[in-house]
Amino acid sequence: GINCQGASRMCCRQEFFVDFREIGWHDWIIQPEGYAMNFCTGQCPLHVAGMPGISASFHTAVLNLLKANAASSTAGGGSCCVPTSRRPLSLLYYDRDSNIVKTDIPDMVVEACGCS
Amino acid sequence: NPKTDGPCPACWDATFDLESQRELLLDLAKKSILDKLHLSQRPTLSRPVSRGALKTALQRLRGRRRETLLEHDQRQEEYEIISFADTGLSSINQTRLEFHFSGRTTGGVEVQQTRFMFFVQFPPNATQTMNIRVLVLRPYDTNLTLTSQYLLQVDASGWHQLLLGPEAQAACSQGHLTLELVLESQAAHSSLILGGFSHRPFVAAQVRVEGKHRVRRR
Repeated sequence: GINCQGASRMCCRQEFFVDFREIGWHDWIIQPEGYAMNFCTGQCPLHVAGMPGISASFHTAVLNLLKANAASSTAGGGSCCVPTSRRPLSLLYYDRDSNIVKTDIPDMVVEACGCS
Repeated sequence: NPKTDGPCPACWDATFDLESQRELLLDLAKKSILDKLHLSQRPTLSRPVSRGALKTALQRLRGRRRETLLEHDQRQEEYEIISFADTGLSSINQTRLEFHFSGRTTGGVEVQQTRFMFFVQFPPNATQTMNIRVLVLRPYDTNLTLTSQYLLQVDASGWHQLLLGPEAQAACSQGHLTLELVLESQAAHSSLILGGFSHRPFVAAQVRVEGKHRVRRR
């Protein structure tokens, strides 16, 4: 995947960190100090559709462009910049009874983005 | 949803200003965490635990990881709960400890393992052995029926661990575990430290979500 930087408007992963202290949750969430949520943003032209990590090579880009041109005449449907890889978020927190709970929440942190 | 004809949700940067986008993301993050933890709102701490007790409990548990790694999807269904004791009725040689579990613990989950951790300190220069009988009592029973008991021989000051059986696991699943510690030796009751700063007894429960029927498409 590609991390967003500069003025590129292509599909990329934008880092976004939620600081638990900033939102007033640091009293009940013991660890970690924040949530590296991240999200996907950017455009997905048709010729990069179905390519996690955008253009793997020049040849695949050209092939996809050909496919996209063929498909665009028959079907509408756009391509979206979506997460292609995620990892769990490990939390240590107090529940309602002030017990301490340790759990892994699956698929919470976006690690990479690509075009659907 | 790429299949709909609407605008692609990832292309929102064209319609949202930075501050709105940030607010939206923060709300999304909060909602996402609460949803996944099956909470309707953030917990309000009614019985806060001292930082000392928390630190000690975590230190005791650190390094006690299971030797065998579980399958990825199975691991995602598991979590651990540390419940600190509330001290109930006590006398000169016995102490009752109450542990409360609720929310995700009750219903639809299976308590797989329950470990009871407690701290014992003998008086200085004393060399003695102390027998401790740990009784598991039936939850919410006015007569506190005994369900099982364990005899422990303690001959050194420090933290001690006791793996509790299925009766205790069942009690945790029902939301309430009562233990009674009975000293059987002549050791002074004060040698057993309960609830003092970082030496508060606790139960560590390993819990697994149950009732998920896996359907495999062929």
